[in-house]
Amino acid sequence: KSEVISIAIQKGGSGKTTTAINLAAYLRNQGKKVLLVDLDPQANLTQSAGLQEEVEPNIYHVFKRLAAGQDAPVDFSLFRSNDMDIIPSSLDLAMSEMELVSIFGREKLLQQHLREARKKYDFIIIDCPPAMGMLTINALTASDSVIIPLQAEFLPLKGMRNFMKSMETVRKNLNPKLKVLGFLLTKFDQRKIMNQRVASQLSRQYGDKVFKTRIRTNIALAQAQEKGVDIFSFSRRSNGAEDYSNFGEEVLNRLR
Amino acid sequence: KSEVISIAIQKGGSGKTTTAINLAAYLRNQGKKVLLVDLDPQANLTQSAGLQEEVEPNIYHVFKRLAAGQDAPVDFSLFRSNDMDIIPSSLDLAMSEMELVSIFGREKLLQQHLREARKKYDFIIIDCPPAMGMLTINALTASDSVIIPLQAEFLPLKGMRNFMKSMETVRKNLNPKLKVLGFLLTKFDQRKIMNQRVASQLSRQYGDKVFKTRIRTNIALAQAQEKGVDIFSFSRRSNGAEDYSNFGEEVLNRLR
Ligand SMILES: Nc1ncnc2c1ncn2[C@@H]1O[C@H](COP(=O)(O)OP(=O)(O)OP(=O)(O)O)[C@@H](O)[C@H]1O
Ligand SMILES: Nc1ncnc2c1ncn2[C@@H]1O[C@H](COP(=O)(O)OP(=O)(O)OP(=O)(O)O)[C@@H](O)[C@H]1O
Ligand SMILES: [Mg+2]
Ligand SMILES: [Mg+2]
Repeated sequence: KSEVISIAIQKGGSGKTTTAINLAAYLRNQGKKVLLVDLDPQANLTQSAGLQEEVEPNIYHVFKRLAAGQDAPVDFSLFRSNDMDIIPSSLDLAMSEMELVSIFGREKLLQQHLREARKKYDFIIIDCPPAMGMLTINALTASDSVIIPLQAEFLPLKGMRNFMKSMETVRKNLNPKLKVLGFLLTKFDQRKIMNQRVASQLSRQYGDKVFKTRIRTNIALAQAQEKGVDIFSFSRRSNGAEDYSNFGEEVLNRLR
Repeated sequence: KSEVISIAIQKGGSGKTTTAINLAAYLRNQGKKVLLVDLDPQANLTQSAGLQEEVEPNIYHVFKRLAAGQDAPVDFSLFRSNDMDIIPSSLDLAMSEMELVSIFGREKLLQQHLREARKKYDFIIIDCPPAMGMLTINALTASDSVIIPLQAEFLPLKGMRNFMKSMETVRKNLNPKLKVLGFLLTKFDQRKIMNQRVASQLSRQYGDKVFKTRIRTNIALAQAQEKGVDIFSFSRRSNGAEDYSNFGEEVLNRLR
């Protein structure tokens, strides 16, 4: 039985892509079969995995085929990088938002595409764009659970509440089994009072839903992305590797 | 003659909202009449200006009226905060992306709405969402120039090139006068090698288009947003106030 997890929040720069690739790498290192899906037209996950962002076919072509009623098997746009399978994205995906508007069952295209993949992988991790549009709705509809990364600051906390409202709507109308796996604080700096204050506000409001692990600010995470590798391959002893390893362990514990 | 400036890049967390409110405040302090427009469904600019994010009528209602062929005068959804006029946003705006798809002239709705406002204000500053969708296209079509904020890291630099391609398309098909006012490095830390390296890569590629001022990382900028005020009202002696003041001066010099 596979677990499909979306990494989502509409606030930009929350650490969605960084969390997607490094969580996936942790799970791979634990011997799990992992599939990454890049659902952001920016193609940052594709780039972080070391692929060119205009690689084809990609998830845009999957949506096009499915929208036209054609078949798109899982390996139609499957690539391999960092010992993990990935369905890449490209800038073309920005067109899907508009192209899918009038397609019947448009919210369930990704769910349909991943039906086969669920039999092959232990985990499917979906990186979402910074928006609550058709792409993120497709991801949430296809998912069993959601991880919500956010910086412990004012604007991200404000945005999180709106995100929860939109997620509720998806749960009610499209995917009743969708659950919040947890909130992950990223770029955390223990010395910043605002980080501490927002962290305790979040814990007061959501209790155990907030992951105990906080991802500390660590430039190695950005350097790994530049090299196109995950943090464990780039610098096993970095804070980033330690934090994402602890986080990965918490994720596995929550799914037992 | 007024200057309409979009603050845009699809990379999330680049400092678009922080730049919009603080550039506008600098221009206000120089005696200019300024209008802020929040074109992001997250409504971060609305929140940073101290307004509630569900305030109505807002830009969503403007688009709805214009799409229905009705009139929407400038003061239809005008509020005042921090001694500046602002057209706020709300979560409803996320629906506009889909609602505008089949509307004739959908890319020019904001341009149409701001025609009157150009006579009243010296500057109109538009905060864009982290996406290259219908909302950002409306902003670029309505604008004279664009300021592109980005962190000096790998993913933002990669994303910037795609953004420039999309901007070219808008210039060719919708707004031939659109110009890049410049690239602004945000959350800059002189000690980080990656920041220095990306900064010199950007200067090599775009020369004088890169603003000399770099906005240093400064928690006061986030604290000001929490209080709903601009950095000059919050902490006049902070690095954030100094940097946005120097930046504002550079903007005025480029427009002489
Ligand atoms: N813990 C961290 N420490 C330092 N840098 C980080 C950390 N997490 C992410 N980053 C950097 O911050 C930037 C934003 O992170 P990332 O791109 O993962 O966020 P995102 O939510 O996916 O952004 P978007 O909204 O654009 O999709 C990137 O340049 C990334 O390298
Ligand atoms: N120079 C800075 N120093 C410290 N924090 C900053 C700075 N600039 C912005 N921030 C903070 O970083 C976060 C992201 O900035 P901001 O929201 O302005 O970016 P954005 O590009 O508008 O994001 P989005 O893509 O979600 O619209 C905010 O919490 C903001 O307070
Ligand atoms: Mg991302
Ligand atoms: Mg913003």
